[in-house]
Amino acid sequence: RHKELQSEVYDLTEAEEQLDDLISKCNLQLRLLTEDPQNKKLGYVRCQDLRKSFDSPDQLVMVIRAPPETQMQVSEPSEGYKVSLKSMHGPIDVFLCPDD
Amino acid sequence: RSRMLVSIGESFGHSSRFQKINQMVNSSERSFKRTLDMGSIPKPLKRL
Amino acid sequence: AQECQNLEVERQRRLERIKQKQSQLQELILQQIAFKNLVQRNRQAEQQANRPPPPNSIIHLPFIIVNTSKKTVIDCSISNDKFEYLFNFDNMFEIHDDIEVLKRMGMACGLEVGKCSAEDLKVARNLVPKALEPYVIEMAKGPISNVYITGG
Repeated sequence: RHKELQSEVYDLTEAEEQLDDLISKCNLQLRLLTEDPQNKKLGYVRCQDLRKSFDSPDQLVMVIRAPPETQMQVSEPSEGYKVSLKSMHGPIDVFLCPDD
Repeated sequence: RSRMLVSIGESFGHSSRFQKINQMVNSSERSFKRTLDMGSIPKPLKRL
Repeated sequence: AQECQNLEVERQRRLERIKQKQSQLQELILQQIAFKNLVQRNRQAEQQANRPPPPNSIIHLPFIIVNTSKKTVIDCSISNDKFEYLFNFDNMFEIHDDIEVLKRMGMACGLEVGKCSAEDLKVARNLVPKALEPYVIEMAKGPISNVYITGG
């Protein structure tokens, strides 16, 4: 049992190191992807995409575009449905997705 | 803990951060309280 | 016996960590596929239309959305410099980030729910580096719950 456990822990150690390597590579690839100027320009959704994604007609969809590190604070329902946004690096844009 | 704080403004964060917030907001307590309130005195509609 | 017990604890701990890292890697793979698909779709649409869409009809990433019933009354206070907002809803709402929208648009080829057609799987495999292909194939069968060790 001891020998079995030893080799299993060894295999799991290998697997975990392989995962760590893949995760860091993936994070790097994603950052390069989203920072590429061409991809930045083409990285958008259209209003109809939003409407299709939240398809029920009685839903209102509000879009919030904020600078990095903007703090969003949501209060407990018993205190009322409050959402506060606080930016340190620029104005926040909020708009409603228009109906058809 | 009466509120939750998240950082927004970056793409592709951890999607699960909003799952917890949505669970908290949609927890039954407040809506239960609201039905109680609604049951007693009908709230005057707020003027836009 | 004591050493066996320690190894058992170590084995359990590693299994937990591997599961957590596996779901983190799956989320990163989904995000990479979804973003690449979105860029490809928009590039093709612009080439067909021979022009970019009107600026006020598109929303660039990153963004988040808040959706609520149309009956909800929303009080909103905004600071003059638009650095601070305070919203007061009188009803429940939900918050989603851009990647959730891309998944709902089908940009992740259905991998997020493990429902991926053969065609979609082919598209998804072409969007990730070779080292990640075994994960994509595994994800296409359904969320990887067990410990999945690629042969590579």
